[in-house]
Amino acid sequence: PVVKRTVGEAAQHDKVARPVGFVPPPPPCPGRVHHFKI
Amino acid sequence: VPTAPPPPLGCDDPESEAAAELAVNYINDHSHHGYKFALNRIENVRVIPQGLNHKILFLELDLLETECHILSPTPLENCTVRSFTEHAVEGDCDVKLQNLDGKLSVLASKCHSHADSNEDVTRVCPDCPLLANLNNTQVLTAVTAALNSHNSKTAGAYLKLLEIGRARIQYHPVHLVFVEFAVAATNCSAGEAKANVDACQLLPDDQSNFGFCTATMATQPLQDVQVDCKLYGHQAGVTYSQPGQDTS
Repeated sequence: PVVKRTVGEAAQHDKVARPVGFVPPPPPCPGRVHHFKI
Repeated sequence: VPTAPPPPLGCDDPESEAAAELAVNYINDHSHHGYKFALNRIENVRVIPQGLNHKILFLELDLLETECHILSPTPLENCTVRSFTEHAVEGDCDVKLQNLDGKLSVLASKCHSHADSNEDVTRVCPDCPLLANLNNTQVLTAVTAALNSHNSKTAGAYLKLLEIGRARIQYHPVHLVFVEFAVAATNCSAGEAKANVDACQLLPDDQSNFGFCTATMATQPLQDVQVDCKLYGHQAGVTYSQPGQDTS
């Protein structure tokens, strides 16, 4: 039988897959501002 | 099994930072007017592999104007970035580099500079003087008065104007004109210049004594000029191009 999976289940599954203390990497660009942005 | 492609280069990666540092030095070394620029942010980096140990890098850089004139011998790392309240000037640069056998070199660069908007400066600092056009009458009057004032008081070489670097005008609470300009020593003393100023010639580039002056002119109630000129001294290999003679 075909069962429709809920979005909630998928989100939960995704959370479990990440190791404890996982910090997403910063976006590769643009880089840090050295002085100030105008 | 083919190897996985390397991860994309991040803007804050050491390789990007090294390429940006080289690019900024290249840009300053190839500029003959205005001020030295310092790196503010790497906006983007793209790497195109060319083969074994060879790749092309495209950098988008955001630079900020420093207080060091391009003719100043002060190393860039010792140059202060122009503060926001002094009406900052930004440079947007596209730079093409190559990394061949681990050695980085700049192939080309293209930059555009623009001042921060008057509205941005005024919002943060309502009374701060704003940048004025370099051909503004008040600016030209201030520069002329300042240089005349310096030349009338100095016992050293008669100085001629090379270029006006920047100028700001303050209207409140008192009317002031702030100017900065580059100068070069001539083969005349101030006394000789008084007799025949047209005979005073800039020294050849390899002997030139370049310098930089800052001045403030008040016009009300009376005209008053405060000027401070410093000569950089002899510098081998530094040249100044007359406006319109640049090749890059």
